[in-house]
Amino acid sequence: SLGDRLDGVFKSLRGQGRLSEENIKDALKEVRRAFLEADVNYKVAKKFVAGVTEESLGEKVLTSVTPGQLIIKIVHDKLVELLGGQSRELAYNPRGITVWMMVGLQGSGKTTGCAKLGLRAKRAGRKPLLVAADIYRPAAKDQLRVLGKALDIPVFTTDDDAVRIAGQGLAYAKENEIDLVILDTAGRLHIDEELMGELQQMKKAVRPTEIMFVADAMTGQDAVKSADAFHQALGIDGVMLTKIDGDARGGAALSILEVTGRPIKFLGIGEKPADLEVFHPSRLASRILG
Amino acid sequence: VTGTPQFDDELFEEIEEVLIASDCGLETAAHLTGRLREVCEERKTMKATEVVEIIKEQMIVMLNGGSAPVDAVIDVTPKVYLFVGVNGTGKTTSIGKIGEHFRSAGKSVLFAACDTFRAAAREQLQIWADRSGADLVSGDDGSDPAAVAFDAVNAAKARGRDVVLIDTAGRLHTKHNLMEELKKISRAVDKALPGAPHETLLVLDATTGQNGVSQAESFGDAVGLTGLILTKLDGTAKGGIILGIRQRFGVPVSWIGVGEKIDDLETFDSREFIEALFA
Ligand SMILES: Nc1nc2c(ncn2[C@@H]2O[C@H](COP(=O)(O)OP(=O)(O)OP(=O)(O)O)[C@@H](O)[C@H]2O)c(=O)[nH]1
Ligand SMILES: Nc1nc2c(ncn2[C@@H]2O[C@H](COP(=O)(O)OP(=O)(O)OP(=O)(O)O)[C@@H](O)[C@H]2O)c(=O)[nH]1
Ligand SMILES: [Mg+2]
Ligand SMILES: [Mg+2]
Repeated sequence: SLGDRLDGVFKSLRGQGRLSEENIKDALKEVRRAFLEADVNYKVAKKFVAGVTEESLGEKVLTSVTPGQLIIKIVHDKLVELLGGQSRELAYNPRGITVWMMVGLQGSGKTTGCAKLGLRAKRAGRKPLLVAADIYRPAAKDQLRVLGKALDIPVFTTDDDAVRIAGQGLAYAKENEIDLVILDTAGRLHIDEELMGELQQMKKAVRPTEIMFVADAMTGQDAVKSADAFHQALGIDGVMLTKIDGDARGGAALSILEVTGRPIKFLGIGEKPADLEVFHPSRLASRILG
Repeated sequence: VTGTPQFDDELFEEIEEVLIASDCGLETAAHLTGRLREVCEERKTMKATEVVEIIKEQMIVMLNGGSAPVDAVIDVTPKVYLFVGVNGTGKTTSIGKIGEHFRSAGKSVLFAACDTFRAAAREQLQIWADRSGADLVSGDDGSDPAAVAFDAVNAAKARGRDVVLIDTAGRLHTKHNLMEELKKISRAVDKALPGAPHETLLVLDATTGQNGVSQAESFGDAVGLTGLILTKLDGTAKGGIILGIRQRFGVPVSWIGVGEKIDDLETFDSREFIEALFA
């Protein structure tokens, strides 16, 4: 663990009374190693370590008998501050229908995420409608229909292009006293100009209250590229980090936060609709640090 | 003072960063750049272009050798492929593509829909079966995937099919009961046709970070892997985790996925892969 490694760095220096700048820099190298092993993007890791260097070089650490623990505390607190700095509530439309739009790379967990958010909203007394705007993936509409049926949540499907389906789903909601539309979109590559354009058009058509970027917790260095591209194209509002029930360290979370400035709001903790958790920064911080 | 010019250090650091940025992982990156330094000192290599060529060669050597090509013909019919991996990596889609690959090579193919859990999983595979002209054997929702696998292999034997491609539900390798289920599927296949599955392929998403290594380890321990399929290489991720996986577990890459359409399948080529990594 990082704690053991830092102890290792400082053990040989015990009884020295006061540490040197070099000693601290060695310790921070271990922090960077832990971040890279946790899949934090290497540029984000560098920036983070630079951000805690000044405090780590302070008198308190240099003269501490437990410098390793102090450095971990500095790093951990800074991580929690970064990860948890913003509200994690989903936005509701104060006047009119609320629209949540789920976007992200292929296979990240968007369709399952629609069911999860739908169940959560239903339990909170809302009337959600799931809209199946993925026209590419084989049986995508079936998948959303099956999920909706099991939850007794209506699912809107029709044959048209994705943007029109989204618009028609919204119109259907208005006609049927539904106050919340959860819009499922097809997974796509952030470098696919045509499909990213489709999302931009969809955004114009339905004016989402919240655009949720759904990202896989096991994503590696690429997380920065995809999150940045989606954010530049659409302006995402929040992030759902999925498959956190695995053993991926989840460093992608820090990379995504750093490059978008947008908060992680939810965690996918399993495959069933109930497997959704509001994000807790301190737990993820400990996990990233290993 | 070693006599090597200052720029060498910067170059080695830059190369190490390219490796880390490609998801090769710290250990593999350090191992490779460490070896690279030794070789460059031996050969007194100074030019940056030559240094880069050396590490590319190192990495290609690391990826080469190993098992027979995954679509090699064997003297048993049908040849059975089991597809495994964590959720959303592209197993079902890859089966569709590989089904088409075998069809165009003149082989008859049967798909086994052993994901009996996920919503519309069978419907998704049915569409791929229609597109690639393959048979499909499936069970009811929630039925025992091992029983479906057993039936599928027997059906392939009875119908004289050349190839069976078994789709399984995505599962996180940390879920003990799901890994046990996977072992049961593999045993059921062996019961139906001793020696099967002849290939067990881990489907890995190219965007996966270091967790890919622990996926390979766990799935390998559970059912034994004969190859990897690296998907979504049409994105910006480089898929460098396959180097660490190759080094630690000896598992080679058989196919790569380069898109969502039926033709978006390529045989793995280590030189092309490494060139793209440094591009
Ligand atoms: N273990 C686990 N599996 C999840 C989680 N979220 C989604 N999944 C699984 O991940 C796989 C992909 O989920 P989908 O909801 O189909 O993903 P998607 O983003 O809609 O995929 P595309 O539409 O193809 O881009 C499925 O097997 C889901 O059951 C999670 O939080 N934990
Ligand atoms: N761009 C791209 N997308 C791919 C590739 N392979 C699969 N996909 C997409 O990834 C998503 C998930 O693919 P699936 O085949 O459903 O993945 P899976 O492993 O069967 O998923 P589960 O059964 O839920 O675990 C779909 O949207 C596919 O179209 C690829 O090589 N490139
Ligand atoms: Mg989907
Ligand atoms: Mg599947």
